[in-house]
Amino acid sequence: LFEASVVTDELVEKMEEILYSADLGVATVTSLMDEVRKARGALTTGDSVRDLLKDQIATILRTVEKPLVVPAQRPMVLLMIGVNGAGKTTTIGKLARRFIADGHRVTLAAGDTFRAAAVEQLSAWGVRTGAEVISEKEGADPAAVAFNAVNSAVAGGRDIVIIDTAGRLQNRVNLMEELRKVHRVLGKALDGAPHETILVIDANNGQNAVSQAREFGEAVPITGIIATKLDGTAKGGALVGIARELAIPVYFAGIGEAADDLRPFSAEAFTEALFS
Amino acid sequence: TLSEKLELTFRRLRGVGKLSEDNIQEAVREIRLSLLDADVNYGVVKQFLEKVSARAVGAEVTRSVTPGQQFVKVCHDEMVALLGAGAHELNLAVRPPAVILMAGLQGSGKTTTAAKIGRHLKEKLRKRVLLVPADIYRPAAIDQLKKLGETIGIDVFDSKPGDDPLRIAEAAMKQARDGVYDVVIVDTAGRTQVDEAMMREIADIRRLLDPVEVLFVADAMTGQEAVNVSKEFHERVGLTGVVLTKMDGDARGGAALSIHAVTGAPVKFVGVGEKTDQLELFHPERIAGRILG
Ligand SMILES: Nc1nc2c(ncn2[C@@H]2O[C@H](COP(=O)(O)OP(=O)(O)OP(=O)(O)O)[C@@H](O)[C@H]2O)c(=O)[nH]1
Ligand SMILES: Nc1nc2c(ncn2[C@@H]2O[C@H](COP(=O)(O)OP(=O)(O)OP(=O)(O)O)[C@@H](O)[C@H]2O)c(=O)[nH]1
Ligand SMILES: [Mg+2]
Ligand SMILES: [Mg+2]
Repeated sequence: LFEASVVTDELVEKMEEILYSADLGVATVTSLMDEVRKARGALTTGDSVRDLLKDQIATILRTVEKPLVVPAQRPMVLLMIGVNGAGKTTTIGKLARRFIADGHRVTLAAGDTFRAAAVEQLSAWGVRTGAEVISEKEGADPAAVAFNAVNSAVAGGRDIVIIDTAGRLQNRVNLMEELRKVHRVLGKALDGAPHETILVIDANNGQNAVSQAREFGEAVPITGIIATKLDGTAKGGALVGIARELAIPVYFAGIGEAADDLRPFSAEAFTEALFS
Repeated sequence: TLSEKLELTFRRLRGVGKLSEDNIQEAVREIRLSLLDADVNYGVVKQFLEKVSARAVGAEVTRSVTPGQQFVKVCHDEMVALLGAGAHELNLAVRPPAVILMAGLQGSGKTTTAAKIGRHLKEKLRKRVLLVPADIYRPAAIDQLKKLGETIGIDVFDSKPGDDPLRIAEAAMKQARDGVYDVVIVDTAGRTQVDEAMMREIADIRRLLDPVEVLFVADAMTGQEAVNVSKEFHERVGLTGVVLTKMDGDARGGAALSIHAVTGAPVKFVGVGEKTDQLELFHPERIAGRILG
């Protein structure tokens, strides 16, 4: 019946519950709630606590709200990485749709030479979007596929090459080493490549997303993040912790399974959604 | 007073006395943060600690431990009891063909797990298995299951991308009865629990198949939404079990406790890698230790 006119313990706990339930994680929630406690004396309504939190979170996220820019050098090479099932292959299809709509000639490299029907899946996205797909037989060396794709793109005057990779868990040492090799080989194929190394993160993940960003980032330099599956009920709050700790740009949000289901990341919209 | 404080500390160090709300407070705080860090759902953490605290208070403290340490042990034992309850074996005790239906969010590991379970049944229990691809949406999903079936020597129903999943299920059951298969494993498309059309689809598939097992395939890295997601799946199709995948990673796996709290469904298997032989039976002790951290 009444607006909360005093910042009660109950209200503070309710706010804490909202933050935890959105996967912000212990470190981030603790830090945000410390700010609330410090400001408590000056806060006079329940709404003001929510506003303070929204403001803090939006401020953090604005520092990583950056667009993916296609540089002058061609072809631009993007390396897509991430854990199993995060949405890499599908996101590549969405990026292809977007780049082609912008008038670019796009090549996709089927760098997942391991998983059953991975090449077929990417090829289907090639057909769907009009991007050419470069692949080798199953079991081929991913680094060789990447190398060949870039060389072929250079020769063919392509604008953009997107390299798909097999899903891998960050604690698998040999797979992280394989990733390093792919990254290194891309640089050999073309100076400056890969121009972007994008970590694809599933919004349903909890705190493991932070360790993914940390540990993938120790293997190769990550230039951007794309968060997927934000059309579900997961809020993807781990992104706040990642922003605080690693300040990696978040380029896009995946919001579905179709080619057009990709939106530029908005700190504002994301923060609003956390509290809705 | 200071002497009272020292008395308490001395008693605490001596491990004498009973567990009380006071002497476990620090441990409760620490465990709460650890469970949240492990991705156990906020509400589930609250309920769990309230329940364990209520049960623990009044218990004698073992001589050689502090009340805090004793409380941690009570938490561990309670978690093992919760996760260990229920039937962890697949229930195949029906007139064949026994049907297993896979369900879960996008990318959780359903297709791979369907093949793993098929291989497990074929090699360990000598069952004749038919794998059924009913995901007509994801590009090359049918190819994926067909290829997996090929590598492990298990028959795969010949679904086509244009088919209707209900027609596929119907035709596959006919083939299973005609071909005298023991077990049919139906792979479905990943879906979010708020996609009404897709939830209706899987409810319809379930009704048609009358499966003996409906397995919720959950990624070990799943965060707070594990509660809302599994609850809705449970209400729509009735989960009989859970498979936790990607446990070869370093996610703590708190989703296991969350899912159990809202569905009661027992964990039947754990995925520990991408190959079709990387499926393990569930050990509640191991996951409890991992979640508690
Ligand atoms: N709802 C929803 N589903 C998505 C989104 N992005 C990807 N998916 C789905 O997630 C599942 C996994 O996507 P993939 O593109 O195969 O993921 P991946 O990272 O390439 O997987 P691996 O190569 O096996 O590691 C598929 O069912 C996709 O359709 C998204 O933004 N929203
Ligand atoms: N490391 C590891 N990877 C796994 C495990 N189970 C599945 N995967 C991988 O996770 C990714 C997704 O597996 P899928 O079987 O395609 O998942 P899905 O649930 O069928 O995906 P959708 O059909 O798109 O919803 C693939 O790269 C699998 O190889 C596991 O236990 N450990
Ligand atoms: Mg892929
Ligand atoms: Mg699948």
